[in-house]
Amino acid sequence: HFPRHLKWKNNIVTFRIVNYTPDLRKSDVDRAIRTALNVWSDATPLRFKKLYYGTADIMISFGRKEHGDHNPFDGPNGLLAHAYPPGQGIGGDTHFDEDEHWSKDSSAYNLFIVAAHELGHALGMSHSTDSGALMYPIYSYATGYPLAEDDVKGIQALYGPNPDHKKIKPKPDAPQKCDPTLSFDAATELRGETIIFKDKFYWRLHPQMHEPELTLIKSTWPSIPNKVDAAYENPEKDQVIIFSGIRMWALNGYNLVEGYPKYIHKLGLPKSVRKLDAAVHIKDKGKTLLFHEEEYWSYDEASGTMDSGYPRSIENDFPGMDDEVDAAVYHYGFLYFFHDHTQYEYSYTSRKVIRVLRTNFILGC
Amino acid sequence: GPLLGTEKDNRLLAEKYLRRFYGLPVGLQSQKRTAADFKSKLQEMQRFFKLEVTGNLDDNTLDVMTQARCGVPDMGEYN
Repeated sequence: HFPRHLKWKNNIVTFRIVNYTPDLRKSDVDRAIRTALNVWSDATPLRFKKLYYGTADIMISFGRKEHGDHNPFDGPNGLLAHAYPPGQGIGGDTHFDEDEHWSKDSSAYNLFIVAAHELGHALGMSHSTDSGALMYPIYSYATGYPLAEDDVKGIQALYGPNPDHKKIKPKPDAPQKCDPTLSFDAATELRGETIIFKDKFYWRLHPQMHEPELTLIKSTWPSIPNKVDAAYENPEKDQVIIFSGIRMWALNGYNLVEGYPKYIHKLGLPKSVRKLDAAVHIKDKGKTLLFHEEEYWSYDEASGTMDSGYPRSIENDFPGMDDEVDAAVYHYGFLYFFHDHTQYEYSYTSRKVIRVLRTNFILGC
Repeated sequence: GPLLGTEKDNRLLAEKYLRRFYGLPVGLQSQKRTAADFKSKLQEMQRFFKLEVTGNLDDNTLDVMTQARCGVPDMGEYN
């Protein structure tokens, strides 16, 4: 919250859209603003009434550079918008930078997401340090319900919960890297970096970066699903394959490869496999290991076929390991398996577990 | 020694960012005081974004400073 916990005294708050951006149809702007307001009214007893003339509590406008409040915008990119906390006069007013290109999808800055964030300020919410929260100050594109637990707690601390909506499903908070119970969804290499997927987020680890960087999956790859089951890098093709359910996507660097998604069964997996648990590419052998429950398959990248004699038992072929795997990566002859909150360092050549560590050891914890 | 061109640009970008979002004081102050304020505001920013808190203008900190964001300050009274 802002200092002194500024809030509207009345649960009926008025708003007026003073002008419109030429980037979108008027009806799209109206819809984006109304949907953004509904995000907050779903969680609280607040109701929003639209005014067409006169002064409303929240005056919404588009402007560029100095636009009348001595708080100028900066041209394209950088600052996207700002809003004032509840109060008289300029209080609650919400301004969008007209020098940005506004869109209703992920092609440019999504007006709905920015509006939902700014209207949070107009209702009394300050910035959150949770990178998964709507009130985090940096823009990121995401789909689905935009409020995280932190946003819901914040707004309900000011206005209370919505008496009509007992069930709102906030998106999960950003995972805490040093949580001792942390487990991973998937892990892969990507051009010398390690990418670890967890819920709607991924960590990016670079040998020269002290701290892992946490980002929403959707803000980097808007078209891949929010939940990644398995992933691996094929450095020969310079591709990363992402698995989610029965589909897989190919990434070339940060770009999506055309022709995807494809069904995972194209790899030769039986139809009974509805999702993979983990995947890892063994560079020296040109093989990709695909893990599903207590078994795994070996896929030959050169011939594009599944090796015969599979599936085989994980427990039998990787002695010392658990019988299931959440994520796996391969570095210089060592396989790193992750299962629940445990990480196994497995020597591929001597066929034994060398070290057992906490899963989040890789995140510097 | 004197700052190189890029270093100077980065320093200016950081000063502008910290002034806008973290209330880095503007105006005439001693060089020593300015450097101390810059460091402490930079640390405040690094703490907020869960970066490594060094007080130095490293690449990760600059990355965050150049991302598209909301114009409302992260800390302090919003005037």
